Amino acid sequence: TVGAVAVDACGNVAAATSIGGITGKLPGRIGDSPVLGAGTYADNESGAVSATGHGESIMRFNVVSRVLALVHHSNCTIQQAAAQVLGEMTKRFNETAGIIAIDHRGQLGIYFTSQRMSWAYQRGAELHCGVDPDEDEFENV
Amino acid sequence: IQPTVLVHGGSGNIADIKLPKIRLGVKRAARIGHDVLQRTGSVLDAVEQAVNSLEEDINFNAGYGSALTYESQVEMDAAIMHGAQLEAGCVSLVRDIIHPITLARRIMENTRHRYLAGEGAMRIAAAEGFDILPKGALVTTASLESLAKFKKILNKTGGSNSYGSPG
Repeated sequence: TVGAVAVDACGNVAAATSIGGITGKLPGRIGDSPVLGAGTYADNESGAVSATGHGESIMRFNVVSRVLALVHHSNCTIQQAAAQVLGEMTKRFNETAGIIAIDHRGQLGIYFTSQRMSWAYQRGAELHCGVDPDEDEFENV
Repeated sequence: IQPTVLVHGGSGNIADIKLPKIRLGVKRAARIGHDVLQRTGSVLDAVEQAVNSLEEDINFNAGYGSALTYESQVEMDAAIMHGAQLEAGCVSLVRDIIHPITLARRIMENTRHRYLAGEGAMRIAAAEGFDILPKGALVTTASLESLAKFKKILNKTGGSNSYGSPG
């Protein structure tokens, strides 16, 4: 799966997710990516999220909706919300996932329960990138 | 708020040998998205162009380089959403176009629906002037090898692994 989230100076957010699916899937199989609230969602009142990982589990757990609901209705940061929801999903289904997120204040969430997830973001002249947990490679562009 | 574009290129057990190209791909996508955001001021343009970049990159499971069905076909899904008015467009079971995310956006903007799949989605692609590629054009050597490996494992385990590694 690939995905992107963005925020502008006014707090407008957007999300996009695109996927080829799972190797060896049955024809007609649809995962979480195109399902709003499962793999993709954006709302200026909370934030924007794109998910990746085990689609059947992400869809059943409504991962992205849960993350944004936590941000909207509690004092969770988007990073805390991501960690909580993905932790719960992995506990319930024994499957892994990852998300990228930006909340309506511009705070970022990058979290995954899988071994690795590739991500990158640019903010001003700073370009950050990572693949392994806690990795944050930084360069000026 | 400082304008920001954040991208991902998928999760799972990414092999060490793939890392340099994967890092390059996500960094390129973030830069493209950020440049578009700076130039147009549109978060929707930014996420679409960032994802377009990854769909064109053979190293990611989307567009060119997508995972294959059991019958060696590419079937892609995508969704795009803007947070201001909760406008959204979604597509499923899309074949033979390199940018499903752009098709999702066209469905959002140019149809009375928000989610189209299969033949209906492909008709919109044709009507919107998408370049419909020859059958199999999005299939890569790597995706064929992954499918062959998956089928081999499936035979060994007697079907206990119902799907390959997740996207």
